[in-house]
Amino acid sequence: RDEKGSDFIQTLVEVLRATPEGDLLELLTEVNRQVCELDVRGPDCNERRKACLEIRSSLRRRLCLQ
Amino acid sequence: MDPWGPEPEPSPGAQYDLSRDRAALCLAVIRDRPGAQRDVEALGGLCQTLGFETTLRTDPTAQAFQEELAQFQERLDTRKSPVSCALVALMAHGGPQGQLLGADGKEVRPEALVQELSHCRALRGCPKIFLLQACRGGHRDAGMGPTALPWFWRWLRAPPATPSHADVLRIYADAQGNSSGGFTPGSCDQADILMVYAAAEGCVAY
Repeated sequence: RDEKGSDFIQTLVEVLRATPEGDLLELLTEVNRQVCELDVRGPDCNERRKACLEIRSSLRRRLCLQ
Repeated sequence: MDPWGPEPEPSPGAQYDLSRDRAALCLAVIRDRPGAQRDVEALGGLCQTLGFETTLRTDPTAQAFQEELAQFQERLDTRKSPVSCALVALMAHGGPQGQLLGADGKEVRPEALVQELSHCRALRGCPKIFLLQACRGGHRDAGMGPTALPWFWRWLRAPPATPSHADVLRIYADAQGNSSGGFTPGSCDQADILMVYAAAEGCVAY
């Protein structure tokens, strides 16, 4: 998270705004792909780090928010 | 459909019916979390675009996290028009064992908050989405050496670079529905839940 917000929330919003009609699980996979591609620097280290989402689902149907 | 009546068993490939109301709850600790306000604004705008009636509370204490969830559930159970989907966003600093830290620095288990909503009668059979923006520990993934790397980082380095859908998802089977205990598939409290963590278990969220 930096002054622009967190990688997760900001990427999530961007992906869902671009494709709101998509299957949410597929969109989250895309969010994860984009987050994993980012190089991040923590506030107390200069080395580049990686982050990865964890998605847990017990959904029984497709979930499309639009 | 009668929201309190028997729930039809989903057919393969079926889609959730989201034609009724949608409700969202956003609990965000923004104090001492630079950029958190931007997340709140971005997520709030998205929820509005997607038709969610959104309740926002900033800087909740650990106790308020639980109280807000309980009140949210109560409102859903008592409202006149049924809901077809709920979204809960929890944003805070995280403790070393995956706890959420309230604005008072006290801890609350995110799983306890999820349980709160899994018993909501109004949401039976409806999708419940949880977004958790918080650290889940102090591990920082540096991505060193392919054989000694965490599983998710090995995916990134191996061609193709994109992890598959099946790799990423940790599917929790509907234990009640798969058991021979006589429950109907729709009776399981743990079904229809989608949880998205901003970080892998034990790791820092950025």
